[in-house]
Amino acid sequence: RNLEEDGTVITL
Amino acid sequence: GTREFLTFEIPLSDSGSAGLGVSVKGNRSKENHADLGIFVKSIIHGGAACEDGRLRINDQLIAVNGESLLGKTNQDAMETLRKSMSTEGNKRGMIQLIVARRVAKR
Repeated sequence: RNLEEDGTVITL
Repeated sequence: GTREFLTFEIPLSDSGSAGLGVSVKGNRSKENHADLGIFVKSIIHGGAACEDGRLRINDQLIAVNGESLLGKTNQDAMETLRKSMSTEGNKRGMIQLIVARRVAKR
């Protein structure tokens, strides 16, 4: 699949 | 595959300060780096979402407390999530999420 993480993660 | 849309109202602990107990990530297209939305990365053990039990890793966040994230850049969507959690969430003691989930092909 042509999906990748953009590197940003936040905790909610 | 197809996706189903689900609406969850997740109660926050009394103080609400611990939030949902969920970490979310931004995904993008490998080809052209187009933003493809915000997805659940992890559900923190013992947190509000974990206790509620319905949210799943890789669910895509579509709206928070009635505010749509669609059409926003990943960065704007995350800002919307952050703002909505702090103001709206604590006032109502719960967070309403609309998520999209891939349905396994039968």
